[in-house]
Amino acid sequence: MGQIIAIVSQKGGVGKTSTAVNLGACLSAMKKRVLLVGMDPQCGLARCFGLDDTGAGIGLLESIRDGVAVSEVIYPSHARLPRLDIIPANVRTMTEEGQYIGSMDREINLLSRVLERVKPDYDYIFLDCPPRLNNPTQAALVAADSYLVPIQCEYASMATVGRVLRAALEVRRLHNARLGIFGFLITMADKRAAFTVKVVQEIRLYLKDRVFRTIIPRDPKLAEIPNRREPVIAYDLQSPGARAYVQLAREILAADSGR
Amino acid sequence: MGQIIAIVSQKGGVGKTSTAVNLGACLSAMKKRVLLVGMDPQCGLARCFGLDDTGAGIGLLESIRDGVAVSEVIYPSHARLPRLDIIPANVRTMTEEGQYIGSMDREINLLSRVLERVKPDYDYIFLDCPPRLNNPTQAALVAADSYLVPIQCEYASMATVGRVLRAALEVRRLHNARLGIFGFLITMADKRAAFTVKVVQEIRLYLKDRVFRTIIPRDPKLAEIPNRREPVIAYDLQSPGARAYVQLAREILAADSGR
Ligand SMILES: Nc1ncnc2c1ncn2[C@@H]1O[C@H](COP(=O)(O)OP(=O)(O)OP(=O)(O)O)[C@@H](O)[C@H]1O
Ligand SMILES: Nc1ncnc2c1ncn2[C@@H]1O[C@H](COP(=O)(O)OP(=O)(O)OP(=O)(O)O)[C@@H](O)[C@H]1O
Ligand SMILES: [Mg+2]
Ligand SMILES: [Mg+2]
Repeated sequence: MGQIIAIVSQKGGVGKTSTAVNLGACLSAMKKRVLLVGMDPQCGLARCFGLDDTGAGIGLLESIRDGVAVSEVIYPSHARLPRLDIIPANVRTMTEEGQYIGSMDREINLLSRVLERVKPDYDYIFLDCPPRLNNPTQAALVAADSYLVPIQCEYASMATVGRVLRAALEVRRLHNARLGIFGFLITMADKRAAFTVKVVQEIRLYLKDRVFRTIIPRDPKLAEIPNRREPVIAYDLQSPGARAYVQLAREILAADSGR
Repeated sequence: MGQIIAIVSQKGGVGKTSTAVNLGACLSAMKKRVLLVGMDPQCGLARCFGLDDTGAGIGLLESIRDGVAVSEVIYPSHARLPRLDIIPANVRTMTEEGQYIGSMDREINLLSRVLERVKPDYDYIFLDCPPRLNNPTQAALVAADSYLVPIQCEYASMATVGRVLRAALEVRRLHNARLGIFGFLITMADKRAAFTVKVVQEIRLYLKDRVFRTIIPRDPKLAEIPNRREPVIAYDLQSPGARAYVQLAREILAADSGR
């Protein structure tokens, strides 16, 4: 029975989508069945697999707004990653975004109900959220078993962690008592920057053992994904970024088997 | 009479706040009177000047929700930048964010009316928007004379530019016929990354002379701002980041005097 993990951060550009794509790919390469759900109206997740926002297909929007069965909006990700599936957001206009968010504002459990039907088919379901804490992120936290917060290794991102914790506690109190912390992931750690060591120390001091041991380094190879339209392990397994996500997947599987 | 410029991008982490802070500081150091308005519920702008979200003061929230006069929520930015003022968002909880956005959803011209009163007091008013296109960003586009789009020099950011253009055209058609393009700014250009030259070329090909000649390089010195609580020109005028924002300010002043 799969676990649903929401990837959230109010701060933009911290590696939410990159973590969904690369962690998902690594876990699926290690024989786990993984589903990635694009919650973000930006459609960034879809772009990483060539399921462009100009496509003719349907996606999460049609499931949420029109009640289309979620099995109809699941797409394969990549020929070499048969265990990795994608649900693209498919939100293309401001009007569609209004309808998409409006449906979740009206019924906060809607996403949870939609995903219940496929939960048994996957080991991990990652929800790639937009950089905000209100809907669609709130609905993702209601549907999730736990949440993962990427923290860019910089002061601006560190300062917003408290807000995610508060928002998650509120969802736990009002809507979803099982919501737990999957973990905090330090991303884009840049060896060149003088503040990196200090920021890592402060994050570990503040969040203790809820921070993954694996740190994702800043690696320009990862920024090529939207252009190559595949995860980094498919085109450069030896890059620092790929090796870090492989290590993170191993760390997660070791922790899960120990539970 | 000042011009109101909304700084927008649906993509997160592309340098919206950094551009507001540093461009604003440079223009004010060049004797222009500048106001920065924190539209983003994250309160990132306030943090860059030590007006923390834990503060006891009032901000844009109180003007928008409670009708407090905007002159009451204007704060000085920095002892050495007397011509640079700040309006912090002051949105601290999800409830407040709901009230803040709800007020603008109900009356799309609200922000425009609030800012009209101070427009004559400044040469430039920059609105630092969150990474989304619906409110509060829509209200910012309604209030603005023009908009500035930072484009992080990476594929993921480039792909979302079309959406900003479409959203701005819609606001122009329905609410604000004077809304023009202030310019597109390439940010975080990393000399180490192989794709930088290609991405710059594609951006210039697609957006032509609406792209500023000045490019902001990736410079870790800029990421220290939330910790130092002052713009980069106040602590490292010779850094690549500071020199680039000084050059951008000069480019803008030259263009404005030519108009
Ligand atoms: N470890 C890394 N090293 C270098 N670049 C990275 C890394 N991780 C992600 N990137 C790049 O940084 C940018 C931001 O990453 P990404 O889009 O995954 O963040 P996000 O949190 O999903 O952003 P948003 O808030 O817009 O949803 C992208 O251009 C991505 O390619
Ligand atoms: N040119 C640059 N070089 C290196 N780091 C930068 C640069 N500009 C901004 N940064 C850093 O990158 C991160 C993102 O920048 P910033 O917060 O200004 O982006 P934003 O678009 O306002 O993000 P959000 O979408 O969350 O509002 C911050 O940690 C900032 O300090
Ligand atoms: Mg994303
Ligand atoms: Mg910002």
